[in-house]
Amino acid sequence: MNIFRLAGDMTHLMSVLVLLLKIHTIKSCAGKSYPCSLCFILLESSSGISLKTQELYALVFATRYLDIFTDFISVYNTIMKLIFLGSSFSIVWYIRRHKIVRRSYDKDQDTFRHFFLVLPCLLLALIINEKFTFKEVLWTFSLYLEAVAILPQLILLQRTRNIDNLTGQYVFLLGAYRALYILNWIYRYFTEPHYVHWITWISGLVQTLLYADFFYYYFSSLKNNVKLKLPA
Amino acid sequence: DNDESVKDEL
Repeated sequence: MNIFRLAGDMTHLMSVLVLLLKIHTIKSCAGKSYPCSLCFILLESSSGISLKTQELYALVFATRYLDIFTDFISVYNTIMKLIFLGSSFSIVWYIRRHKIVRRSYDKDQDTFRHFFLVLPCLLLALIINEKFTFKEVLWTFSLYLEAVAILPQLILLQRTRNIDNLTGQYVFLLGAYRALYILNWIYRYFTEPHYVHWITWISGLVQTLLYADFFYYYFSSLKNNVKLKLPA
Repeated sequence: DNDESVKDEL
């Protein structure tokens, strides 16, 4: 474990916590009497969260952590896997099933057909992988899928008029975690002999590059102290 | 099984 990977995992964990906080905020609105201004804004405008991206992430973790009970790496590794699996599936459940949270989900705007991402990633994983075994192919699939899983969310943000802070921070942290992983891979390449994983590195690089324009607008909005807005 | 590269990253 190195500082880059630890920072990456903590950033990833933070992104999940920010999203859970946002869902909790929406839920707690229901208890209050109308019209509390924040609640009104939250419940009337869409939450800006893409259910499609959340479903893709649940699939990413489900296919990546198949070895959670067979290969024990460390307590840290197992606990983090359980957190990511538990949070991603519960977030999907909240947005799909929770009577309040689902109202803040704008399915008319979140129209990205994520099936068009799953199939090509699966085909690519069947062709390009380190070893043609069930676990390895699904693990490779999870890498390819994670690289593109943010697309429905980024497209939804372009359509969302006012991106609220928590959503913007969620996407930023999600992009930053993989950028930190790239530093981790560089560090491991120079410190560990024979540490070469081209598939992981290229997928991680593509994933981070997809955030490039978001990062640009995110930092500009911070610098100019204006509301985050993505051009359509 | 050690034949597959151990996936120690999340």
